[in-house]
Amino acid sequence: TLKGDVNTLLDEARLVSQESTRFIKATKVLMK
Amino acid sequence: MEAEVDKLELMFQKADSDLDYIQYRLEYEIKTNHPDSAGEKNAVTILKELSAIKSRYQALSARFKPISIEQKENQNRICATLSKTMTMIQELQKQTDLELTLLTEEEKAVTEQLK
Amino acid sequence: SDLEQLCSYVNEKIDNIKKILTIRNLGQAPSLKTTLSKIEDEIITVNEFLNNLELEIQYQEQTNKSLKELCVSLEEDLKDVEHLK
Repeated sequence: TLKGDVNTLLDEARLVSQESTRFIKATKVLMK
Repeated sequence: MEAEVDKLELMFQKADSDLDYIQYRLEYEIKTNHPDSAGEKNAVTILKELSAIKSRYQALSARFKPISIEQKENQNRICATLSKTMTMIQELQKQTDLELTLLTEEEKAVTEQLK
Repeated sequence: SDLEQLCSYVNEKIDNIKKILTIRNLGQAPSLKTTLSKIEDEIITVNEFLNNLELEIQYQEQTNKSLKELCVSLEEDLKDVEHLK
């Protein structure tokens, strides 16, 4: 279960990172 | 009463040190009987590594949660500010009879994305 | 609650000793040795996951900074527009 928990948290962290990266790119387009 | 409390305290301290000694002796016996070798670690070492990764996971999890919440809050704040600014610019353009600058396809797409 | 804390402190120590007692003879039986080495492999895998997780968290801390900077800049833009208005 520890391995599963770590894996789940890692997936969640990756998702948050991808979303934030996309968000920053989108915002910069509008700021131009 | 005071003497009773002191006595009780001594008993707890004794029990505590006894437990530490028992653990020490057991670990010492296992390490002696089964010393770590290059390819194999003994059960005590593995038990310690297990508790180390558990506490490392808890520390990282405690660090991750507030960061992801803060990111969400920042994103919401940016969205709110952006939409307010864009609305105001359009109003200004209307008021000054300036030609409304239409959003490019890319800008439309990211506006949708941010919504 | 102090007594409860003391109780859980002592119980935790007793649990640790019980764990060590269960693994006391673990190293001798060959089949159990394979169990130990499997656990060892799992620990290595989980540590790799944790390393990746740490990198992700460091990246998110940087992203957070960029988001804050973006926010400040956008709020200045908004002030300018309000001033224009």
